[in-house]
Amino acid sequence: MKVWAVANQKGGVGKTTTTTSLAGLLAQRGHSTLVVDLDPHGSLTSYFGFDPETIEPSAYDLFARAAQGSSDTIMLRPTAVKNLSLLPASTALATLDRQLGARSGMGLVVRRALQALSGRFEYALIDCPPMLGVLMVNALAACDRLLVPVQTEYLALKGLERMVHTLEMIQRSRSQPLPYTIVPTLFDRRTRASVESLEELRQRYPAQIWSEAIPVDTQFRDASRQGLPLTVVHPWSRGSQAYRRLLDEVLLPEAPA
Amino acid sequence: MKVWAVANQKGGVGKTTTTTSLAGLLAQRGHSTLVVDLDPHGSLTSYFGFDPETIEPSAYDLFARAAQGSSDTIMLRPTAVKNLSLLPASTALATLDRQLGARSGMGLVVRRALQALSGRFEYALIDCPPMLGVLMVNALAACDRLLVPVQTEYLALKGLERMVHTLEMIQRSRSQPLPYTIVPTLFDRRTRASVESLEELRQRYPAQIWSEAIPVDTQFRDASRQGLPLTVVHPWSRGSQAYRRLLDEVLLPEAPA
Ligand SMILES: Nc1ncnc2c1ncn2[C@@H]1O[C@H](COP(=O)(O)OP(=O)(O)OP(=O)(O)O)[C@@H](O)[C@H]1O
Ligand SMILES: Nc1ncnc2c1ncn2[C@@H]1O[C@H](COP(=O)(O)OP(=O)(O)OP(=O)(O)O)[C@@H](O)[C@H]1O
Ligand SMILES: [Mg+2]
Ligand SMILES: [Mg+2]
Repeated sequence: MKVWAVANQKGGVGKTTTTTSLAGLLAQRGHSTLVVDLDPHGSLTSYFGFDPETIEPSAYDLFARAAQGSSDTIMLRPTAVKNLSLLPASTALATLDRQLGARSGMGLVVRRALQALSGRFEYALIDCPPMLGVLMVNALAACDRLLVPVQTEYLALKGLERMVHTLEMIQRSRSQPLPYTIVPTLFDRRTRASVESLEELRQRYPAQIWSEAIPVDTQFRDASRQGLPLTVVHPWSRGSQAYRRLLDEVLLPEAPA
Repeated sequence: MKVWAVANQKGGVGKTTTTTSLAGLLAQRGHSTLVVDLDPHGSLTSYFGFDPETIEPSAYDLFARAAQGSSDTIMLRPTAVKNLSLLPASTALATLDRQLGARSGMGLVVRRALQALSGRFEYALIDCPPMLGVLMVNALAACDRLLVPVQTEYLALKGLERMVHTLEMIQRSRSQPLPYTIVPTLFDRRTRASVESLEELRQRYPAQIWSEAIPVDTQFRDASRQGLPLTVVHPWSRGSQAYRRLLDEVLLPEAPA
């Protein structure tokens, strides 16, 4: 099973949108796919029609059980998309950092849980919260590839430096280097600030950045209202076509780090 | 001194943009104004040209000193806008939840610090991270009014229910009820999903919602590139005009809760 994480400490850059779009495409292509919601806010869980305030069990239970030393089977939920299952988030995840505190050994909970599931799925995509904490650390330890959506605007560029520093820190504690792809999102070619930010991103991160950008597409909001990935609801929209090209590049065997 | 917090657990809804726009307007109207960055990602701090990775002292030091029992004076930074000062964030804030753990009494650190500053400023606006944790709890305990930006799209509506539940929990532990205003943002009248979400918001929260909405305005990105509030760079843009009307409503003496 290939495990991809979608992360960025900046909020609202398109992490959940990237997760639903790529997972939607993989499922539509017949690959059995799991999406994992590690965001206490539960956007991915809400997206597929579940309530993160009340859902049980959830990703929270992985940690609760690990703290007690047991690791039963995890309950996954079906989604409205064939070949696509969900490991939901609960709002209780927000208490983890405080509860676990400086306790060691809780960085590999998600990795172990996904290893136990690896026979059932070909791909697992992890949606991360916009915060560096135990949940993001777990996602970075569990994945073998990372996607970093970055909004093409100035503040997001500043924020990306922080994400890259975090990655450099994480790389030191991994045996294999973690390949990551920077995915420019919410690109609006009519806005000077958007065009200039994209150029700056390309200059600063030439080896990691995807060669294109996901354009602003008002149909994403429509898709989230229907609780289906854009690629299922509007397969030929600008957004779907862009995510299809991104997926093709990420799937290349020799895909650059 | 009036203290307003700008919070929403959902990322990318316009919290930092609302903080810079309202604070910019207050400063331009001659009110001495402080902006406080409690987001470990430091968008507000970066916005005004400082680096949250290296800046010292910062809001983090308020907590570090409180944990040691001392509370010296806090260092504020000037911004490029007359009458506007900044209490910056440092990325070290991200470690607070883990470090403080279940330790009690750390919910009033920001409130006490702002009380010590109340003679120097007429308004203090607190920008919050997109996560329910010790930082947001501090902001909600320190403020006498709350603004909740909500993007006019479906997922953000689901997320707002969570924010409102959080507020209901907080209200129980406050002596005075906390008045809050829901501010619809990133409104795009050309998109059905945006128009329908706004209608739904108005139906669900008639007493708390602002009567208008902040429109999508590409000039916000331009302003953030220049490190100045939109209201300073493009005072007659659609975004600035909308924030001016919001400010006028929030300043009304009998402003609804
Ligand atoms: N390419 C796009 N075009 C138009 N809207 C988009 C696009 N990508 C994302 N959006 C919209 O932007 C908003 C933020 O996206 P999303 O929730 O995926 O970001 P996020 O990084 O997951 O946010 P958070 O930090 O809260 O987890 C959503 O309303 C989404 O519908
Ligand atoms: N009315 C608007 N029109 C157009 N763009 C906007 C508007 N409001 C905010 N933005 C843009 O949307 C992005 C997100 O806004 P902002 O960073 O203020 O959100 P936030 O809620 O503070 O995010 P975070 O959760 O990361 O703290 C920024 O690029 C900002 O420039
Ligand atoms: Mg998300
Ligand atoms: Mg912000």
